[in-house]
Amino acid sequence: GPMAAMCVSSQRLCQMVHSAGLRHGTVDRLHTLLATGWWMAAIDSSYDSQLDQMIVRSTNRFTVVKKLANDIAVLPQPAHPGSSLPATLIGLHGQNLFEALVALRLLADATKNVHLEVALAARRLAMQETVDLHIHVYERIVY
Amino acid sequence: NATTLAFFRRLEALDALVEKHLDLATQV
Repeated sequence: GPMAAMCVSSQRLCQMVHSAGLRHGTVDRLHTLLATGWWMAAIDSSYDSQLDQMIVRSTNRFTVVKKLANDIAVLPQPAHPGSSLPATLIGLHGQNLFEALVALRLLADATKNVHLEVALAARRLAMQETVDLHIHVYERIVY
Repeated sequence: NATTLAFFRRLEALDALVEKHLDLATQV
């Protein structure tokens, strides 16, 4: 039934977000929200179709963003993840990373890997932002 | 709402940055 379908789509979304390796706590937050939503849908059937549609939309959107990130991640050579990331970006997250990315000025002789690592950092931030926005919307519905 | 608008603006800016650096990566 719809509850079982929602359970499966929730687990799939959590698994995808987990495998993306986003900021600590993201998967836990999403998992708690979806579990809460599942119980609310069990009590009030007006929730289940709305939530299930949202979960499917989130999964579809996230699939696209994650694929784009994976496509970039395989390009740097040799494979030393993050080793070519400019020092001004290391350890930054969220708004700080966004501002540093926008302000970033690379030297004209920057290597291919540096550009690829910067592109990957921007894509990974877009992935985190996408998940965060979807979590924000779920929170407004569930709580 | 404001959160969604800010999100789409940042996403557009990030997409542009990705494009720019992928282009530069192919040039070196």
